[in-house]
Amino acid sequence: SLSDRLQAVFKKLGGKGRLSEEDVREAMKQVRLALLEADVNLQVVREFVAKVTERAVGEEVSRSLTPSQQVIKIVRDELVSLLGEAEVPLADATLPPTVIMLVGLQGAGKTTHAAKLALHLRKKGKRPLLVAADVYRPAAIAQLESLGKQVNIPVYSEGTTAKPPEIVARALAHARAEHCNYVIIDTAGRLQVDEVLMTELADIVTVAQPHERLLVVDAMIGQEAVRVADEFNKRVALSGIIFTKIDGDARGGAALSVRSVTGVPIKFLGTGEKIEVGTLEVFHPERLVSRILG
Amino acid sequence: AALFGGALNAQVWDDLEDLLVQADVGVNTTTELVKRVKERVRRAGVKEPAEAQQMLHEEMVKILMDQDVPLSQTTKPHVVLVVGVNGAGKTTLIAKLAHRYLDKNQKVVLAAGDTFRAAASEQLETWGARVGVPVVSRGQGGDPGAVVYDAMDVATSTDCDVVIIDTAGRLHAKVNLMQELTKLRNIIRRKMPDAPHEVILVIDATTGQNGVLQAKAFAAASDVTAVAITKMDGTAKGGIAFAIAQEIQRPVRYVGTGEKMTDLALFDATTFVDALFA
Ligand SMILES: Nc1nc2c(ncn2[C@@H]2O[C@H](COP(=O)(O)OP(=O)(O)OP(=O)(O)O)[C@@H](O)[C@H]2O)c(=O)[nH]1
Ligand SMILES: Nc1nc2c(ncn2[C@@H]2O[C@H](COP(=O)(O)OP(=O)(O)OP(=O)(O)O)[C@@H](O)[C@H]2O)c(=O)[nH]1
Ligand SMILES: [Mg+2]
Ligand SMILES: [Mg+2]
Repeated sequence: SLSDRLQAVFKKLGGKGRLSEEDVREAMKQVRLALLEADVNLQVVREFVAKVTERAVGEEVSRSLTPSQQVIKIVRDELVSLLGEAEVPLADATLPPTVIMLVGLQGAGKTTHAAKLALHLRKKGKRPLLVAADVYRPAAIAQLESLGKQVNIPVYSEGTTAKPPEIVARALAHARAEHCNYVIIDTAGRLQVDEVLMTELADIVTVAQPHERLLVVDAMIGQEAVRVADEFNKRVALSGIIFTKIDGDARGGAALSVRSVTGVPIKFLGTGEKIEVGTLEVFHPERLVSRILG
Repeated sequence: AALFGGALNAQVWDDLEDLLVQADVGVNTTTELVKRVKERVRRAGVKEPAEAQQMLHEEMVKILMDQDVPLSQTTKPHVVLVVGVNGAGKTTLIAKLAHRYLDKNQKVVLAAGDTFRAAASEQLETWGARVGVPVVSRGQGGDPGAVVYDAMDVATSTDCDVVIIDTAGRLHAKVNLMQELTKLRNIIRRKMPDAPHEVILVIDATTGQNGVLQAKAFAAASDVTAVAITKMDGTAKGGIAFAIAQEIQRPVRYVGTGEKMTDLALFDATTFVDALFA
């Protein structure tokens, strides 16, 4: 673990009254290693280590902590602060319906989390409508309809012949007619470099004017997280992140990468396949810090 | 200090390391590779960065080629089990494999072994209809073992060449789900002694270091015979393949290059490494 490695580093360097620049640099090699193993993007690691080095050098070694504990504390604090605030609320439009759109790479967990969000909102007394805007993936609509049925939430779909922006336009009209105050749009997975599909996404945004544009990111994603998040953010102006599959053992360093490249808040963590209470957690940075540091 | 004279200096090595780390090769594998190449460079007295990079290419190709085993299809039906974490691309890969076998005039049947996830059977059935192959399924909530049993019966009785079995995505950290996978593999084995003849582990090209843990766990639970790397049409380089190949000592056989049934390539180590450096 990182604390073991840091203890080994400081043992070699011996006890001192202040953290010298060399001590800190030696310790930072271990921090850098831990973060890279956790899949934090290389550039983000560099910036993070530079920031922590600056904070740590010259710090008075606390009487209650060993130097390695001191460095870990600084690293943890910095990680918590970078990962962002806990419990940033979902938009709640003054003129309903509030429109939420889920976007992201293939297989990230969008369809599953559209249903989880709908359940979460219903538990809060809202009246959500799910919209099946993925006309490409075989049985994608059946999947969302099945999940909606499981939790008794209506799903608006038009099959696969209509174009997603048109489906969404009519879904909004339907939501208003049915007095649904939340509309959750499930979109098809797409590569951030797929020009046609990224343009389609921008078209959906134009039509739907979503109050929330959430990027759904799989916790096991590696270095590419930065490029993916950056491009989605440029095309769709994200308002939040949902970080999924953290019930696995992926370290999840991508959370730091995505957060630092977009500046957008992580709003939810996905922790389970089932659509039930407990598989969608409201974000708390501490929830990710220990696993990222290993 | 610059170990080499001229242009092949520490900066060159740093840049090469960065490139590998950013391609998800991982710090340990990168360090190993660079160490090996530096030694070769030293012994051969290489001065040019381009030559050093070429040696790095070769060492990387070697890691992958060391695991290369020719694909053999000697029994009928040839039973293929497809496994991997959630959303990696298993079901889509199966459609692509079915299409490939059909193209070679082989008779194929698919088994909808994911009886857990919403619309998983429908998804495979839709693919089966598009590709033109039958699908044995029992819908959501059924017993995966029963589906697999039925499918193998159908394969034998209808003289199929290949039966490809889809399984539910599962996070390898979930012990009970991995045990379920071992159970499924044992059911296949009891039904037909050398089956499954292939167990394909599906890995998403965007996967980071967790990919090694996935490979380890799936290999232990189901005796993975080969790896398929999907979504290589994105910007990810699939660099985790090197650590995976070394960890489970199995070849990468297939590469997913898109969402259509024709978006399947046979793995070629040189092409893969070239693309990583592109
Ligand atoms: N364990 C676990 N599995 C999840 C989680 N979220 C989604 N999954 C699973 O991941 C797989 C992919 O989820 P989907 O919701 O279909 O992903 P998607 O982003 O809609 O996929 P595309 O529409 O193909 O782009 C499914 O097997 C889900 O059950 C999670 O938080 N934990
Ligand atoms: N771009 C691209 N997308 C792919 C590729 N392979 C699969 N996909 C997409 O990835 C998503 C997930 O594919 P699935 O085949 O459902 O994955 P899976 O492993 O069966 O998922 P679960 O059964 O839920 O665990 C779908 O949207 C596929 O179209 C590929 O090679 N390239
Ligand atoms: Mg989906
Ligand atoms: Mg599947």
